[in-house]
Amino acid sequence: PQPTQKSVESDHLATDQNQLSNAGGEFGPASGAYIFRPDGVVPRDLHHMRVLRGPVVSEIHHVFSDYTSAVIRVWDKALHVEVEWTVGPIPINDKKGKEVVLRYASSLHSGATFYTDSNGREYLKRVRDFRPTWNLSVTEPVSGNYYPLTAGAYIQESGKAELAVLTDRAQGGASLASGELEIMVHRRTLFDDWRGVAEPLNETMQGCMNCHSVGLIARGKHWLTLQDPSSAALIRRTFQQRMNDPPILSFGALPKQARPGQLQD
Amino acid sequence: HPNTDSLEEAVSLLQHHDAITGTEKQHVTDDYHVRLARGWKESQKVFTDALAQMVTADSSAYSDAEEVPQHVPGNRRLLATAPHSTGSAHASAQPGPEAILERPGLTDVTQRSTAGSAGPVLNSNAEKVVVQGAAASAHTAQEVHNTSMSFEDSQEPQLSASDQQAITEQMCSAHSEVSTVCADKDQPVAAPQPWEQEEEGSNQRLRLQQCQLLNASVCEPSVQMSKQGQGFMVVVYNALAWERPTEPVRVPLDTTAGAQWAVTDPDGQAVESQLVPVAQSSQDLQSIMVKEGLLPSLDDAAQDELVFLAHLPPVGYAVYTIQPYSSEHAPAKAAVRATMEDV
Repeated sequence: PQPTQKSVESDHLATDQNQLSNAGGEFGPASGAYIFRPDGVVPRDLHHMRVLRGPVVSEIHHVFSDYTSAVIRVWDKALHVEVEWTVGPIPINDKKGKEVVLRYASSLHSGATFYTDSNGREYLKRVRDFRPTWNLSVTEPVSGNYYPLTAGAYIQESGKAELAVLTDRAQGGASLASGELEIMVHRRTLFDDWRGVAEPLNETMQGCMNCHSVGLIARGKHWLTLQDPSSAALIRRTFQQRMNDPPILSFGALPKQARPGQLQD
Repeated sequence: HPNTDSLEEAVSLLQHHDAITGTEKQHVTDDYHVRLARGWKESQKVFTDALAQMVTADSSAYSDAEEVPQHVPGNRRLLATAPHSTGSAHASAQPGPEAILERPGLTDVTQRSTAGSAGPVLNSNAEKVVVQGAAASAHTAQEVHNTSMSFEDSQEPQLSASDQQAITEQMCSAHSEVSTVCADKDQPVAAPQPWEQEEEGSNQRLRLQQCQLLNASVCEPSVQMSKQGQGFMVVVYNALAWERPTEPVRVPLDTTAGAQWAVTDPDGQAVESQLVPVAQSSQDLQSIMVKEGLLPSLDDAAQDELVFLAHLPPVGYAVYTIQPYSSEHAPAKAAVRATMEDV
């Protein structure tokens, strides 16, 4: 009877900024390689959702299809939302190539402007369907608005809030509508687009060509931060460093006679 | 000595725009994978040796109590100087960059809590190196001898033989499948796993192992040790030059034995932790990897993860202990299981 509360919050996320736009995640495949002209409807059906709550971390397990899912985590004391996406093996039995995009929709009024990083350094201003140095005739409404991301992208509602998406690897991203940021996370195509190496992007797990073996599975993370513009850059920059240098774990059996607290020494 | 040359070479090749966009030919992709895997494996050796070299001296290394720097809670002391340190017992010279650079990894980075200490203080009053790390650079060759972290016999109370026997029997009875410890005397005891400690006389070699498939919740040491109901340690290393007070750590765990688990921090204080089932996508990933021959079996794949927030010092590590929970071990705090709601 009660609609399940789809958002999980940490104390910071709810109180500090007291603005938690319901940034939902949705996948939408596009088709092509370099030049992608998405066709077909973005699947909106959410197959299955599992909500886990605990004192250290709360998670939402989203399953969108049998080859796209995401785990959304909010850690205690966290200032960010972690989205661990898993895509693949991308099916091709329908003879359609697919490029899977993770799109974050928010209630920010960011207009046509968004920002993307350049090799982790300064963030460059981007305006949809526009080039600062010549009059652009828009022939590719989607790929013409995608830019390379190394560390992240963000949108801003001036004076109100900034939504940033930080990536753990080089990806392509765009903002194709106000309040939205989308990032391409994985793809599998069947036809070459005559602009590359005369080979479709059809990697398989065993590295065998066109044997329709299992396509690659990709898994990665995005961190979402929602901050007041005055503090956003500090959070965004330190978080992109933390994303780039995650802690390295090493495991060992407990030395005998050692008690917790002595191990450090 | 181990180096990262092949990783650097692989990454330099991967600067090509095709590699960044993944639009190269398949066989080129496979070549990139081979080079990266080789480079990764090699740099793990460098990392493990460097970690072995980041030494801590046991507290007796200081001339007297007040010398031991006051720890910011969770701020860990990394201490080492040449065995024949010339520094006076009380000097704690501000490190010139050359002081830090000249012995990478063999430097004390003690973040003193005293006022005004802007950055790490090179504390030159340690009398001895407790640990011999790998000669990661020419500077330290004459100071270190082998590649093991050797613990001097600490003055800590030793477990008596009877206590030890009691713990062993308790563990054997609780986890009959434990092989190494409960093996019959006449049965050859299995060779130590790469993460098990080796006793060499009074010294112990600290043996650590990384897991390359942590993002698929696959990790042989943590899964095998938890399967045997054996406590283990997680050394969490922070490469950034700033403290990370609440860094999430996820440890794949085998919970089939039904044991409860507890986490303690480097000071022996209980840490709040939580058991979370791995996502269906992880389980699917694990099965596909087995089916495709990328994983020998699901033996090292976990269905649960133990998560906690670690407090990490700048350019340093913190050692967390994960042990079966027992109320006697106060102030232990058993990991709670997340509530689950399917929609």
